[in-house]
Amino acid sequence: MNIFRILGDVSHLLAMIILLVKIWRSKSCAGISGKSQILFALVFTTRYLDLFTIFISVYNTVMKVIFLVCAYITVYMIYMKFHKTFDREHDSFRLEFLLVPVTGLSFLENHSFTPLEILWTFSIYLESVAILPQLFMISKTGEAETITTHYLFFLGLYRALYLANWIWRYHTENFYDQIAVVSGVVQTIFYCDFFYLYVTKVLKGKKLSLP
Amino acid sequence: TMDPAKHDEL
Repeated sequence: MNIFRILGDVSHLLAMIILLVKIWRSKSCAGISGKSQILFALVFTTRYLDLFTIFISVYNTVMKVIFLVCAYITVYMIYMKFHKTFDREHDSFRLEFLLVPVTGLSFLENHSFTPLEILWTFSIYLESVAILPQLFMISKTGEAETITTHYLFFLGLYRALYLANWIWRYHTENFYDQIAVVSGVVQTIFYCDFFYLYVTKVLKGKKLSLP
Repeated sequence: TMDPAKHDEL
């Protein structure tokens, strides 16, 4: 465990908590893509099947369970509890455009052709593109609430910190996982445009709105 | 075979 890893995990957790707090306090999930949240729930479900096969540490197990629970509560809030506030019209990204290539790729490019390994690979590939419905929704409506941008910032920061973690692990442990690294780079690139807007607008007190 | 280093990450 290095500083980048722990800060990355904290950012990830913070992002999920910010989103839940936003929905809970405003009693509304306006501006949030339910499709992205379903994809994240699917990402955690397929990746954390290793909870049943391998024990790493108490930290590892607890965090995985928290992430799973947060993801499912978020989906429940959007599609059940506050479904009347859900902006279904603008959440129109076609999920099959992501799911079909990601499923195909996880069968083609994996570490070993076993069910758990394919599902793990699927989760890594899917996570790299899971935010696209949310970014698509923002580009469609042309704006995002400030708290939603904080959520996105910490979610992007998490993956950027993981990149630093992988560089660190490569130098100190000689460990490097090509599937995770390539997907992590792709995932981080998707946030670059957003990071730019976040720094130039949101941090200066302006609302994020697109021209 | 499982790679523990990989499963250590979240």
